[in-house]
Amino acid sequence: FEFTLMVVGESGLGKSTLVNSLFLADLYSDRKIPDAKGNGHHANGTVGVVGNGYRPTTGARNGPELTSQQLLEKFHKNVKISAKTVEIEERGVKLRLTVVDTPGFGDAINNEDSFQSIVKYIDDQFEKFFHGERGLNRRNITDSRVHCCFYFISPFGRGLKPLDIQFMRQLHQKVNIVPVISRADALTKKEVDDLKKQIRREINDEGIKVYTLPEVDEDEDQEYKEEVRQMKEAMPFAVAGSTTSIEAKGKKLRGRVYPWGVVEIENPEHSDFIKLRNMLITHMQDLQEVTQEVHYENYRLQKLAE
Amino acid sequence: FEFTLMVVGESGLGKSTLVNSLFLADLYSDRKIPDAKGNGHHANGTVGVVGNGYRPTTGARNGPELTSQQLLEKFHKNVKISAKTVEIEERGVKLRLTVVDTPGFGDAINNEDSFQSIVKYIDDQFEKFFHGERGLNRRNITDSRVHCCFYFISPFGRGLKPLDIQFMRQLHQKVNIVPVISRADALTKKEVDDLKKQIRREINDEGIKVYTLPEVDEDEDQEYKEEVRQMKEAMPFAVAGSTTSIEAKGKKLRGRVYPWGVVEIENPEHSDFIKLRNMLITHMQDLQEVTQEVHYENYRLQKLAE
Ligand SMILES: Nc1nc2c(ncn2[C@@H]2O[C@H](COP(=O)(O)OP(=O)(O)O)[C@@H](O)[C@H]2O)c(=O)[nH]1
Ligand SMILES: Nc1nc2c(ncn2[C@@H]2O[C@H](COP(=O)(O)OP(=O)(O)O)[C@@H](O)[C@H]2O)c(=O)[nH]1
Repeated sequence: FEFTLMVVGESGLGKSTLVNSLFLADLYSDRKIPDAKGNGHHANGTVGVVGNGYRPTTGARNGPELTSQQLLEKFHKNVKISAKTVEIEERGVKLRLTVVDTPGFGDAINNEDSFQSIVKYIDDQFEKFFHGERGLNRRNITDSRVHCCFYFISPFGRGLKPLDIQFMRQLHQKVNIVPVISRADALTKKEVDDLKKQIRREINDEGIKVYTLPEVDEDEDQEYKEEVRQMKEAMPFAVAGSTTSIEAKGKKLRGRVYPWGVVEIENPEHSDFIKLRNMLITHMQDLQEVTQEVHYENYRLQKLAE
Repeated sequence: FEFTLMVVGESGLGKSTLVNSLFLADLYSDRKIPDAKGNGHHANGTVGVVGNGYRPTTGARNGPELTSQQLLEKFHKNVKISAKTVEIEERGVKLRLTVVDTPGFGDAINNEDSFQSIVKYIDDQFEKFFHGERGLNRRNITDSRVHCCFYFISPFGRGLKPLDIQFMRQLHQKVNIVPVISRADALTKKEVDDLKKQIRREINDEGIKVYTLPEVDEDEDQEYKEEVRQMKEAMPFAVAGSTTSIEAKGKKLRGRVYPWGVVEIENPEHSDFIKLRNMLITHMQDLQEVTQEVHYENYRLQKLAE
């Protein structure tokens, strides 16, 4: 089973922690974390350089004679795309999971074109598949298309930010977007509910089509139907992630220890982490089918029309 | 006693809550809160329009023929400056406090010139004072100069963001900057300590001069010397603010109630709120003197040199 998951959001929203928590795998152990100067620090402490890092504006200040088009071209180099593949066993099924990371998104002073290299990456995978299925060896095409994109929303906003709306409008016809309220342990229960309502309203008003769960088959058992109903009601999921194990209530749990209490990420009263995890696992196949039949199909028809 | 405090930082970092908590006054009750579409919602629910709101980019997309200079001019209209004055009594002293708010800072997709209208506002106050003290009626000049600027840093960063560094470099020679790690209840104790160290290191490396507490007079009592020493050690302050009263430990406290515990903003184990408040009150006069003798003096000498 091959699956490609893309993660998008500003730095520090807990993307790598969440992905590692979801699959209990350390997909990010060798990652370079750029500091504000654009120097990449390896997780082990050594320093490396990371592309344009965080200072695209230094290029743009070279003089007022740049056209806005040239400015924009310089800026859209901020977002690096990096894909990592791991073999995981999930509920007895061997899964070849590719995680596509997009460091730099939303982190610069000017994020006008944050979405561009992401759109290009998605289209490139469609292009590869398009050529593959028209070629001689179509039984052996690798499917590198992005099946799902977790879009991380800051818990501090009053709803979606302009950057969030811009991203989703540019990408909702290209990939299954699953918006996630990140680091939701920064919010009280009421704040989570209000923020979810506000985001749902804005997604509706902006005509954004995020990934929606399909209707449950009539012949599924009642328990599963109820589980899916609760998932739908909880979206967008408000998650807290952690790779730290702590001792609480006499058992080992994953969580975060504050002076005033302990957040248990798997406790549904504290976080939608388990709902998100179950949603992803039970709907992996649907996410692939929608990618093939809707997003890729759009691309294919556009290519044929050209 | 007249004092002007400016607050700067992205929307949602708790600026108005902190200011209201500091002075137990509701300085923001009639504020318009723009949503991502740029519609302003009054705190009482009615809708009003707020300037360019959050969509300056729509103007910029009118065509590629804009020069980068024109683009920049359009963008720097995002930050509105609004000043509100209240009369407060603080420890028996009547205080005429003006709070200068800067909504829109850091909220757009392109924040290239977020600092510009702020620099202009500060210079305008210097200009007013400059003319005032050279005029006939110099005994009655109103001092509207900004004495202190709280700069709110997101607790999610790995240190300072490029926007934070840009702002502080543009403003540190014009106003006393007090950087504050906002909504610090999103961080564990260790994360707070690490972030403080990282920010102090970056402020040093970038040559940024934030407001520093003056040496304590030798003849001050030991208790006060110790209090100031602890303040210095704790900077940049990591604060949580709240205007919600809660019952805890049998008394009324200000805090935030989570499913896993209660943050008490006045508890030094939970937040540097009390340190920040005490620092501001005990150093109000020093903040004014530094403004007069350093920041305004720079401005005055530059004006005379022209
Ligand atoms: N409070 C809280 N902190 C988190 C959460 N997820 C990650 N973190 C912490 O936030 C910091 C940044 O996390 P990271 O996963 O590296 O963020 P990324 O830059 O989006 O990949 C780390 O110190 C994590 O321990 C969360 O759900 N809640
Ligand atoms: N967790 C937490 N929430 C806060 C804190 N301060 C304010 N808030 C909440 O954050 C939201 C935005 O606060 P507000 O003061 O309006 O932010 P502003 O946009 O920066 O003025 C409100 O729901 C506040 O209750 C804090 O220190 N910690």
